[in-house]
Amino acid sequence: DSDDEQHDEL
Amino acid sequence: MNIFRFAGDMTHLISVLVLLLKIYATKSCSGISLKTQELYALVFLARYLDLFTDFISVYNTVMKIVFIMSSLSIVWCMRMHPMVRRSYDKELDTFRHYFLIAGCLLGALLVHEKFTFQEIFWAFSLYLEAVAILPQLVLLQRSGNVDNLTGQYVFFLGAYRALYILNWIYRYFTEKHFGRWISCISGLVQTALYGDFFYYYFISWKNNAKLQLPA
Repeated sequence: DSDDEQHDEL
Repeated sequence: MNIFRFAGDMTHLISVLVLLLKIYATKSCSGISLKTQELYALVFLARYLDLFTDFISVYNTVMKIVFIMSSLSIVWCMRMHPMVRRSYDKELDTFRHYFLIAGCLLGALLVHEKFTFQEIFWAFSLYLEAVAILPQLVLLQRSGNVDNLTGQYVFFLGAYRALYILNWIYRYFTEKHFGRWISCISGLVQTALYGDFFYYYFISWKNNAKLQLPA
């Protein structure tokens, strides 16, 4: 899902 | 978001605040490597290219802005502030950090998640962050005695990445397809580089003595 694409970590 | 990652972000924020405190309170940057600060500014600029394109959360955006602004202001202070720049250990801070930048850029071109501009700069920022502390560790060994705030700064900086490793382990077991190997491996290397510093920091804390790194 998109979460894996986006780097949600700082 | 999990507790390890939140604790890691807070520890990272504390390390930056400790450094800002040291520079503003003592109007001195002795013992601080300008090269490490420049590398960190580069790490944040390369990693947060998506600051205006991908909105993840208010927390994420605010923290990105805080890290970019603080790292740039520290570099500005150490280069331009009349009082602070005088205390910079120019002759001790001689690590050739341009080789680190070139090496990480080459590494990012070879190993990345996707061959896109943003992904290559993201991988570059992770590799560079892993080695960015080297000029600082070399400077600490050369300058011998480490003042408290500088020691705390490096300690929190190392602790934040160690907490992130716990975060990656937690996410690996709780999310079905969590495969950020670039982050994990860079993070492990980064934390390992602090190994000897952590050891001497713990010894000095145990003996309640001043932190002394072997030359």
